[in-house]
Amino acid sequence: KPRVIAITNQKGGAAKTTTSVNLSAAIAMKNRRVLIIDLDPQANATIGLGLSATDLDSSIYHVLINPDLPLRDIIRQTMIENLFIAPATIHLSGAEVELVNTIGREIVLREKLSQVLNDFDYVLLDCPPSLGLLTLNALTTAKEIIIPVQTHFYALEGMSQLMNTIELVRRRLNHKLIITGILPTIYQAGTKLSDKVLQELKKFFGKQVFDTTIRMNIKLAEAPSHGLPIILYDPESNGADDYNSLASEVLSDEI
Amino acid sequence: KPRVIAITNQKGGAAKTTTSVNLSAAIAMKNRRVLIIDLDPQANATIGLGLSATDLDSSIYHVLINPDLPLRDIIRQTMIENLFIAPATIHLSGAEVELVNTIGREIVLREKLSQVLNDFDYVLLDCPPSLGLLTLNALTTAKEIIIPVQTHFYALEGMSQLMNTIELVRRRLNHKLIITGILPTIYQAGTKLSDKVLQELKKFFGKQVFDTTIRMNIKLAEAPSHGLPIILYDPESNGADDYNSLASEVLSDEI
Ligand SMILES: Nc1ncnc2c1ncn2[C@@H]1O[C@H](COP(=O)(O)OP(=O)(O)OP(=O)(O)O)[C@@H](O)[C@H]1O
Ligand SMILES: Nc1ncnc2c1ncn2[C@@H]1O[C@H](COP(=O)(O)OP(=O)(O)OP(=O)(O)O)[C@@H](O)[C@H]1O
Ligand SMILES: [Mg+2]
Ligand SMILES: [Mg+2]
Repeated sequence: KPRVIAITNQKGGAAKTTTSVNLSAAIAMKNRRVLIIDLDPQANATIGLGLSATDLDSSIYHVLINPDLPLRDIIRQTMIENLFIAPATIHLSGAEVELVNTIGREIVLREKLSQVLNDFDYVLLDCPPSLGLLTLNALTTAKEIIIPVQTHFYALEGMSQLMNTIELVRRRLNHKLIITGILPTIYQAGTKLSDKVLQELKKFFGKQVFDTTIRMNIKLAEAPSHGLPIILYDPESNGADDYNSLASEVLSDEI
Repeated sequence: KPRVIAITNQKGGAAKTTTSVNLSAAIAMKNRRVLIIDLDPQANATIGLGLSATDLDSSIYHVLINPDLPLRDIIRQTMIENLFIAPATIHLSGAEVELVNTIGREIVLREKLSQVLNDFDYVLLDCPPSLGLLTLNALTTAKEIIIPVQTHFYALEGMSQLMNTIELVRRRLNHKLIITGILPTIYQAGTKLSDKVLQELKKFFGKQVFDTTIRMNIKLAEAPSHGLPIILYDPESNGADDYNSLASEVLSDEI
């Protein structure tokens, strides 16, 4: 049975895209068939995997807005054999307002994904930094959630708002939705702040916090400028190690 | 004449809030009367200045949604004599959808601010990481824009989308809107990436890039956990120096 995982946090700069791109790539390298769906109008996951966010004639925007366009028609192969992407373009910034008066506006993506779901073992959804309709579509479609959290103060503050939203979605739109894990990111070893926030995360969320912490590593920030996931850009780096160990942890949950 | 400046960038984690809070504080310390308006449902600027985002009974949300509630009624004094805040609470996350069908939905904030504008020399608007109705209200209300840009690759990619949106707002809603400056933030001295992105910013935007660059400084990330701007938390830090020099640059534009 395919696993569908939303990578979400309304806090900006939590490393949602960095996690979506590099976790997808690491899982694909472990011989699972993976689809990443870019739901952010900034189209960072699309750019980070080497595609253009402006030259594409159709994207996830067109699939969400046009009832007759199947998701299958926009899925593309990436540079990694088992990794496919449903790309975003900047048209997606219009989707939030355009979907507001659509019947079943939170369910559109789930309906479209159901047609291709059995072609994949994993589907990862990269979300924008908000709790609007694109994120709600992701939370209604996903079975699992991974929450990247920068080990900084503002990031910690936003968690209760996110948890409240997840609870509402679970009650009204998607009963089986579970939190697979909370992922500490951009961890700056040796700073009091990062250690304090990491401790707070473990105190509040206990076992839900992944064993893996993603350390700050400039290679992770360089890789997207080459359109490559870290595993291809610098396989010896801390970033590649950390996302590889995250992938192992996620795979160990396979039923 | 009061200056109204929107601090905006749809890219998450660009240091919009860090800039709004610390630039406001630095300008207030130079004897200008300053109002900061928190337009982000995460209410980070509110928290960063020591207020609660949950205990307040009225906030900018109530002012935007209730035509009878004047902005004056929610403005509070901060720990700095000349600095006042119109705080946010998490109710603000409902405003985007609630405003969609309001007549003149992009103009609501401008109307409310006009009643108190002459009480201040500077008004700074902290925006959420999106180009939705809250940010559009800020761009329609402001006369000037400051764009914080992290010196990373994804941050650079998002600039053309932001510039397009600003151009549309200028044409349709706010003819006088100008870009006061592009602010390089979270600059990691000695990394190729930060230098490369800084060079690209200067190549594309020339004189629009501030002389001041905000260096990465852990003290800037620690200060919000004490509810203090950097100038009070650690006045000797690089962060305090950088935001002080930014304030001088912004004040030098005074007519
Ligand atoms: N572990 C890390 N070490 C160093 N840089 C990182 C790390 N993780 C992410 N980054 C960089 O930090 C910035 C923010 O990360 P990213 O864009 O992935 O976050 P996001 O949550 O997707 O942001 P948004 O809210 O805009 O969608 C990016 O420039 C990215 O390259
Ligand atoms: N110069 C800096 N040095 C170190 N940390 C910084 C710096 N500027 C900002 N930060 C930290 O980086 C994180 C992102 O900054 P901030 O929250 O101000 O960005 P933002 O653009 O307001 O984010 P959002 O898109 O969520 O509104 C915060 O944890 C902040 O404390
Ligand atoms: Mg992202
Ligand atoms: Mg902010």
